Amino acid sequence: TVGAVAIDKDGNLAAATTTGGMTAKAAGRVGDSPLIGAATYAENGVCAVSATGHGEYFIRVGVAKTICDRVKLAGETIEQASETALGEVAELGGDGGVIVIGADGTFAFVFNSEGMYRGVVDPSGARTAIYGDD
Amino acid sequence: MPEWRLVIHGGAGVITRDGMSPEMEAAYTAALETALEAGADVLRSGGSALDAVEAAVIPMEDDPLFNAGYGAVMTASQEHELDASIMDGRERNAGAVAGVKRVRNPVKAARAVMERSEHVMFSGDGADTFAEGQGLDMVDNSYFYTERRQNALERVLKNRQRTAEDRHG
Repeated sequence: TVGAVAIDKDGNLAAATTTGGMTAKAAGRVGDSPLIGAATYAENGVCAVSATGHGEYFIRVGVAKTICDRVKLAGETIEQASETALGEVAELGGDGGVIVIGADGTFAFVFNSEGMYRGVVDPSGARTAIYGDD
Repeated sequence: MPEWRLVIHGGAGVITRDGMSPEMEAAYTAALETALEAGADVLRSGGSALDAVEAAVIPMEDDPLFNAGYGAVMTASQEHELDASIMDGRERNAGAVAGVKRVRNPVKAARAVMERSEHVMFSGDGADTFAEGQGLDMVDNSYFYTERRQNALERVLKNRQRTAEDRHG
């Protein structure tokens, strides 16, 4: 899976996620990538999320929408909301991660897998990371 | 608050220093930087967040290092089935495609569903047909083939067992 979230000069948020899955997956198996609310969600004034991981668990938790709702309704930070949602994924037996941008432009990488290919860029420059302890 | 910002991921999983050569690490880093720059170029020039996320995803769909588009994992039926979704936070408009086999860049198809139909998701042959009708680049399913993914498929089918490394987000 790959994905991106962004905030533009006007404060608009957007998210995109594409493909993913496991080798030799059953034909017709659909993971979380195309499911709005599981892997992808964006709402101005709240946050934008793209997820990657064991899709069935992300679908069952509704990870992306859960994160945005916890930010919107419970007033949690994007990190708190992401950790809660991924905690639910872990409780069910899944792993993976999310990238999130908040309405104020703050961002978070949150994952419970060993690593996640990831990066961020803004006017101050670009940074990338791969491993969990990067 | 930053003037603009873009964040990307290229998948999560069993990614450790022990399992990564310096050459592979450099290749992934370069690919991530390419994707970041593609999206940053949009935002730097005043473009929308929506255009930026699409621009950032396309290079990763075109790079066989990632499990998306060209180089995506194969199904047990030895085909490639691709999915994508996109969402615009302004009006919570969204589009998605599932199980497409001929759209070169599924994220473009997802955006076409969002902007050029009254629907949110198309799947299977209907999604391919819709994308073709919208003038998107179409390819034979074999376009997505890479030797690396073929070898992984053969190993899994032979052993009838997936390792953690066979899950790619």
